[in-house]
Amino acid sequence: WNKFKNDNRLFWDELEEQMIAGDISIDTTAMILDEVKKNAYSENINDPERIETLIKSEIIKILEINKNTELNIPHEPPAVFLIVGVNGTGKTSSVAKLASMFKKDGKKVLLSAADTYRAAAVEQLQHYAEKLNLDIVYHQKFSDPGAVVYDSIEKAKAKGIDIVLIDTAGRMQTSHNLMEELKKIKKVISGRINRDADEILLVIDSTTGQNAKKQVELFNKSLNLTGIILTKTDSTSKGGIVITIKNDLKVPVKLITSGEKLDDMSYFDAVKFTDLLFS
Amino acid sequence: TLTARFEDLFYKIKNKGKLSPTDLDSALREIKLALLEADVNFKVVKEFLENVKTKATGEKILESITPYQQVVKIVNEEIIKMLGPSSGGISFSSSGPTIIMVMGLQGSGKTSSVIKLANYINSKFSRKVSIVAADIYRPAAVQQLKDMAKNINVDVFFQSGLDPVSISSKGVEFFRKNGSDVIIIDTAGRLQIDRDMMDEIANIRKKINPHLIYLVLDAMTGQEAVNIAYGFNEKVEYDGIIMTKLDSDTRGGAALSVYHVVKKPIEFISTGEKIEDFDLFHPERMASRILG
Ligand SMILES: Nc1nc2c(ncn2[C@@H]2O[C@H](COP(=O)(O)OP(=O)(O)OP(=O)(O)O)[C@@H](O)[C@H]2O)c(=O)[nH]1
Ligand SMILES: Nc1nc2c(ncn2[C@@H]2O[C@H](COP(=O)(O)OP(=O)(O)OP(=O)(O)O)[C@@H](O)[C@H]2O)c(=O)[nH]1
Ligand SMILES: [Mg+2]
Ligand SMILES: [Mg+2]
Repeated sequence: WNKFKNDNRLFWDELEEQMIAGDISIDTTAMILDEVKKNAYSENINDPERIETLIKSEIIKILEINKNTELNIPHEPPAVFLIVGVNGTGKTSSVAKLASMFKKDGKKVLLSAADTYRAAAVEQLQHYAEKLNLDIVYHQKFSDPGAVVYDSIEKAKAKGIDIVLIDTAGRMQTSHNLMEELKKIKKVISGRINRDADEILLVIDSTTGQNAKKQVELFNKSLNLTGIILTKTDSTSKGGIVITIKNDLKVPVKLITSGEKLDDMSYFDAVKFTDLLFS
Repeated sequence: TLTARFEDLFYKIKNKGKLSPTDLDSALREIKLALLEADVNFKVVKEFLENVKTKATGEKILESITPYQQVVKIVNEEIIKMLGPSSGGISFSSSGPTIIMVMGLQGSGKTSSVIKLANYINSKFSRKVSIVAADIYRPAAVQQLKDMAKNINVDVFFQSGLDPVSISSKGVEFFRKNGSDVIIIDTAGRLQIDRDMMDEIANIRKKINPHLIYLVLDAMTGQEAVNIAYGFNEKVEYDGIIMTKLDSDTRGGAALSVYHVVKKPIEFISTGEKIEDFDLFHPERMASRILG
């Protein structure tokens, strides 16, 4: 067994490097390679292409176990989706893309501009509301985001809206007050619909490294995330950290965005994602 | 932290003399894990470990500290060295307005950094700063700049219907005539692999001939940081880097990888969303952060 490992050291090192280069954590990489090495040894597999296929299937296994990439739309409208994440990851544009996707599906969508803090955040979302001809609820700058959410859901009920999409301000997971603000928004939502928000999605930028795991840890602790939107997959970064996240924290990627156009959003495909990781 | 990682190894070492090769390998393994966790590029980590190994086996072990403490000292020194120089600040043009251009990936913090930089120059050097809004793509990008600029009493130039190259040159001319000392151009986020968008920024540079060009880079960037920094530099050579979002608990290994490979210094860091959350770069502080 040691001879097998050592004879092929350079080959295994290269595979390890490729996975690390894709932002998969070193622990997850080691775990996957150990599993593949065991199988390769017991089945006497020496061909690099077959080994790569084994690695890919291990990764797909991690991503697809307890597969839950469906978006939760309850029987009783409106469905309420809360979109959160650190600064600049693509929350506002993802809300717009989600809105476009649901609209194409014939759903009535309302946008909730709950980022009451950042310059022109409301105007940015308003642009999409106008473009897609959707209702949007917004308040004065620096007003309470909880109040925006309250009004949004009440208006949605009154107008027979199917889905409320809530855009929030970017924030670091280490900012206690801002995380408390999100918890408060979550309470406002359940107060209005008598159940938890149907989706609480953390937006993660593909170019982010190991910190993405810490983001999921803390956002999940505060909010109980239902899934991840992985953005900027059209960048050269592979977003491999989502494999570590799924394995260690069990939070699944539900959607990905691959560009700046409204239709650049799709449901997460584990096979496609894994193939790209090794391309 | 690296010292925390070494604590377990500390207790295992019996002799206070020279570091045995196996002990050094254990130490190097801990360093490798710490640096990869910190998002330092794996190729840079490899080179770094070689440097440390050479230094640790070559140096005379001091009497006053344990061999492992010696390694930590070497690691800290090497990291500081590899992070590049302390920021030299802004070098202004000797005649006419200083033209500064910023560029970077989508969402990296360009627009907010432009405002912070304008405020920094204004308050530190009492020079008249103006801003050109050359992002015609992102919804409400110009509004975002105008809203923030209003708070610091800075003018923003924008003209709808024009392409970014024309806006940039018209804006520079406008502010040159109205006596601005510094003119900063905010550009749209773009991927370094987007041919058309990289051509656009090269054309802006060609047209307005900036004195300073900064790449704005998110501190949370993972392994691709080197390729991003390299890709931008190949198409539009820049003078320095503005690293943003250092108020996050990200370790910031991208800083190490980027300077080591591209050799462009980090000039400024952004440490929050307030206008004053903007500082000159100091390698010692960054080093202790990367080591955790
Ligand atoms: N290339 C690319 N750019 C993207 C993608 N998703 C978002 N962007 C861009 O990333 C930038 C930031 O997007 P926003 O939607 O404003 O991000 P945000 O999370 O709402 O930002 P804050 O509200 O400031 O925290 C914009 O320039 C978007 O066009 C993507 O999938 N690919
Ligand atoms: N916490 C924190 N947030 C920051 C920092 N720098 C920028 N931001 C935030 O990051 C988000 C994106 O910043 P922008 O300035 O819009 O980024 P950009 O590069 O201009 O984005 P595009 O123009 O879409 O490419 C905003 O929410 C900013 O407030 C920082 O140092 N710390
Ligand atoms: Mg936003
Ligand atoms: Mg911008």
